[in-house]
Amino acid sequence: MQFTRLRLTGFKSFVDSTDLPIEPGMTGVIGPNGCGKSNLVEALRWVMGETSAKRMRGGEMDDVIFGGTATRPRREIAEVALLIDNKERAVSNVANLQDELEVVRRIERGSGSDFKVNGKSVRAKDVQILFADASTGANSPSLVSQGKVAAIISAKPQDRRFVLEDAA
Amino acid sequence: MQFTRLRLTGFKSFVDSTDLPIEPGMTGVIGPNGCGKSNLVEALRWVMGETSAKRMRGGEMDDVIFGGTATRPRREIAEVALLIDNKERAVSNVANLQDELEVVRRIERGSGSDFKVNGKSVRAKDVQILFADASTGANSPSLVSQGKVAAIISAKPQDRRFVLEDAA
Amino acid sequence: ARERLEESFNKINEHFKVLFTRLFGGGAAELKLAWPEKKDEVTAEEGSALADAQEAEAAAKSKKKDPLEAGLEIYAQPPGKKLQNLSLLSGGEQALTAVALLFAMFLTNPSPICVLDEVDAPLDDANVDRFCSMVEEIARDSGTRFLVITHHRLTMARMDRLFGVTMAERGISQLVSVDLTQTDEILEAAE
Amino acid sequence: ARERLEESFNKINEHFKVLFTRLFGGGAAELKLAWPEKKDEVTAEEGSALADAQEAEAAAKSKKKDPLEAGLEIYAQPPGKKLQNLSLLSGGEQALTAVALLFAMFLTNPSPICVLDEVDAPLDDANVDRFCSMVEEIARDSGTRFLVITHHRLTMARMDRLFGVTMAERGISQLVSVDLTQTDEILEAAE
Ligand SMILES: Nc1ncnc2c1ncn2[C@@H]1O[C@H](COP(=O)(O)OP(=O)(O)OP(=O)(O)O)[C@@H](O)[C@H]1O
Ligand SMILES: Nc1ncnc2c1ncn2[C@@H]1O[C@H](COP(=O)(O)OP(=O)(O)OP(=O)(O)O)[C@@H](O)[C@H]1O
Ligand SMILES: [Mg+2]
Ligand SMILES: [Mg+2]
Repeated sequence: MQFTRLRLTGFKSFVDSTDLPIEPGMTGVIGPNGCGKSNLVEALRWVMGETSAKRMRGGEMDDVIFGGTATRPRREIAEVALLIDNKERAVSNVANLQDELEVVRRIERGSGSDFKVNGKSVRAKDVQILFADASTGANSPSLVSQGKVAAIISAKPQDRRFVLEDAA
Repeated sequence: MQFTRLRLTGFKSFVDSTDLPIEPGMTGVIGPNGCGKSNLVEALRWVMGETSAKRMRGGEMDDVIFGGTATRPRREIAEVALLIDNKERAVSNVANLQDELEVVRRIERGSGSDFKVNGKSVRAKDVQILFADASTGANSPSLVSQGKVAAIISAKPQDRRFVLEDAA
Repeated sequence: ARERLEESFNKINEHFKVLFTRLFGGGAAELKLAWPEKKDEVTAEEGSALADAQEAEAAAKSKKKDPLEAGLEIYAQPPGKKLQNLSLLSGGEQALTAVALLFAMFLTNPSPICVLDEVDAPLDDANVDRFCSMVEEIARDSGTRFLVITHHRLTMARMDRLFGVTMAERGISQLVSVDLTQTDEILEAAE
Repeated sequence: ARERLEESFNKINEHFKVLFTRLFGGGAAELKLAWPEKKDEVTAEEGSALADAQEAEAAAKSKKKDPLEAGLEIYAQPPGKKLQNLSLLSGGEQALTAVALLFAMFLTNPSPICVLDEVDAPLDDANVDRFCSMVEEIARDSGTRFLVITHHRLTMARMDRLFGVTMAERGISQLVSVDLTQTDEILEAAE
């Protein structure tokens, strides 16, 4: 499984539809404070099935929907799509027949969010399993949030079990 | 009250007696990772009466004593002295008659630490009050530890009361 | 004690508003006293007879406004953005807001010393510049002496004097006075 | 499941030892399985008859060695320093140790993507260089795609491609592809 593109629409400060290509090797993301870099990381975590609003730095999940600025009205819907190259057939369940997968998560203010894989509605659980089988996902240690890199050092030994479990 | 010099001997990685002049304006401290910059901040906090080994990043207070390296044996004693210009007589209690104060804290492995002001033994409490009266001290918000600057933002409103109390 | 607390709250708040707008080049921020929600529930539990309840209610009300019991709420709005939950601010924006509050406290009640250990780490170059200008000004106005630990070359260049900490002998820290042209030597020493 | 866990522990540990020494330019580090101390107290409470206690003791003993119950202890010793409590390591040393462990997990069980949000913030220039070299190598060897958010110019220069996030319109994020000569434009845009 390879990730190829992330598309945000109405998600946090990315009100206009924005595409981030994910290509092999190292892609640098730069910009001034508060411009929206960490929001990109959260968009990726969110589309992979994140269930905690707190990890999205908000009070409730609706806080991920564009809240408006001095010049633009707030939105009612936010959507993130993740495009995946599945030629290696790494994915077990939902959509193993397709060469390319598009996982979409969409939230509407006040009425929760839903998931689609290649246009077909699926449960959050299906999406979480899809990514867990490929050693990634919303809780993957490979998504290192800002300021959290050394958290594993100050954790207790029992709280580091995910290191072993993830790899097993 | 003005601080004029900090002297460390056998304190953490500063095994040889080291003087840091504290002059008006801005003094920059630079150096590679792990060279001992944050240890200087802890020396200042410690001499002002810090009681928690955890805030010294150690398991117990003896961890502040030089623990030895591949080429040098460990020490049994650590000492930090803080020199203060007291011409304005800002300090109430202990030693108000002197123009210059020297506050010294010394710890011996396995037998705790003691304080002296201008050579006279005093209690930890006296030292803590001496600095509290001058709006500083081991718990002062003006000693911002590494990575902790934004802690006040993520704290709960009730935990920010020190902002008001300190200034009152 | 109550008056003194109210007075220092007002002073800190005034400074905080000004410093925030200068550090962010715009926007607005303020502090508010906040009381824990629990007051009302406590009153209901305590009141047995109606009279008791009303008395407790009145007491809680007056207690409610007691600054000595209050917590501190922070509202921050970077330029052009909507006012929102502090946790939605970025890493750099949170650090800058915290610095504005810290310096507001200094201006209200100067402290002889301030130590900032890599406070500029999350800041971009434009904000490092504004941060340094403010430190310079506070050091001049309030007489506070600053120790600034940093890896940012922009910050190093703004200091009145520099000290390098090296470990020429592995595991042993030594302090040397440095001028700006020598910073590379000190920093490279780790190779 | 027990064998698999033991096997992946050994693999991660082997990688961790190598990566730590390369990131620090020396020193040594290792992982150990750790069991909570509480096992013995629990046994004493549970055991009513002596036989029960002995049986529980034996069960606890065999449980004691059960990798499925174990936590993970990290031992790290930067070059020339004594082995000591992890909390005594500096900010930069802790970040570097965490990176070594993260990459050890990748080499054991590659993940399709890795996102590092300002992981290089606490590092000095020499360590930023070693960090970037390692990211380059892992991206090549394990095929993991990396998104690296940074303010460090040294790190920007090592990337295969760069994207700038700007807020030309206040509060609205836009993404633009950038080449290295344009970084100043993007970063200055905040003024
Ligand atoms: N729902 C939302 N609607 C609009 N804007 C939002 C929303 N949620 C967050 N934001 C904005 O996003 C900004 C934070 O972005 P982010 O944390 O990604 O910045 P960053 O580029 O990582 O900055 P830094 O370099 O300081 O870490 C905040 O200023 C906030 O106003
Ligand atoms: N009691 C002690 N004896 C000897 N060395 C010690 C002692 N306590 C801490 N150290 C050493 O001090 C070092 C940490 O120093 P410090 O945290 O001040 O580094 P720093 O310069 O702040 O680095 P960074 O830039 O990464 O924050 C550790 O490597 C540790 O080995
Ligand atoms: Mg960020
Ligand atoms: Mg440090």
